Amino acid sequence: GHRCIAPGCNSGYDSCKEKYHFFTVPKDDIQLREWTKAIPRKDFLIKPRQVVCERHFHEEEILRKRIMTDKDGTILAEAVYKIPKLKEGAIPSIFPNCPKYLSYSLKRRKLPLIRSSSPKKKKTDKKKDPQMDCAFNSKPSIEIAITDSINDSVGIFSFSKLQENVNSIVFPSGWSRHDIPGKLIMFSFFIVKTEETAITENYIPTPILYKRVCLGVNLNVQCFVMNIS
Amino acid sequence: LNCIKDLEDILKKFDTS
Repeated sequence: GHRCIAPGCNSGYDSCKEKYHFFTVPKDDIQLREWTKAIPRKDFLIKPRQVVCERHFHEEEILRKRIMTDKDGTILAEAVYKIPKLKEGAIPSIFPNCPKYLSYSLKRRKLPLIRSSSPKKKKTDKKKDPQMDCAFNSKPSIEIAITDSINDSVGIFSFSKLQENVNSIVFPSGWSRHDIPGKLIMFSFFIVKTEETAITENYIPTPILYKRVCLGVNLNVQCFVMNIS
Repeated sequence: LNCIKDLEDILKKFDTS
C-alpha cells in the first residue's frame, strides 16, 4: 500500500490504524518542484507516484464533494466524490511532526502577484429580491435540480427569470419554441396537409401553423388554434 | 402563471385537446 512521504508521518504504515486519503506527487515539473520545496525532507528525492496523505493539506485545498450552485451561489445539489481531489495548485503545507516554521498557512503561500484585496462582495438581501427563489443556472447537467427548485418555489415568478432559463421549459414533442427577448416566449405546433403530398412526388407542402401558445411579459398565456385566440 | 409547471401543463393540455 501507500505510505506518506511527509517527514514523521505514519499514514499507510502498520503503526497507523486510521485511514487517510493519499494524494499523488504531481508529474508536472513546476508542481513537482513546488511539492519538493514544501515537503521538508533532506536527502530524499521526491518523485511522482509517491504519495502524501490528506493530513498535510489544508482542508480548504481538498475537494471532497461537488457542489452545484446557481448564479447567486445558492446550493442546488451536492455530490460527494468517491476519491477526494486537490484544488489546482494545492501543495502540502502542514507538517505536524516538524518544527512549526516548516508548516505554513494558506495566506502565506500566495504569490505577490496574486495577492490583492479581495473584491468587496455586493451585499445581496435575499429577502428583498423576489426573484431569488426562481434563479438558477441553466447548465443542462443539473436540469433536474433546476426544475425542482422552480416547482418547489412558492415565491414570485417573473417573465425575465423564465426567459433566462427558457431552455429548461419542457414542451410536448412536435412543438417548437420561439423566444423574443424581453417580449414573448412562443410555442408553435405545425401540421402538414397529407392529402396534398400525394399529388406529385416532388411536391413540398408548406406546414400550417395549427396551434400556438404565447406567453407575454405579464405572464399571461394566450392560446391560438389556426390563429384564432 | 405561478410557476414553470403551470406553463408546461397548459402546453400539455393544449397539445392533446
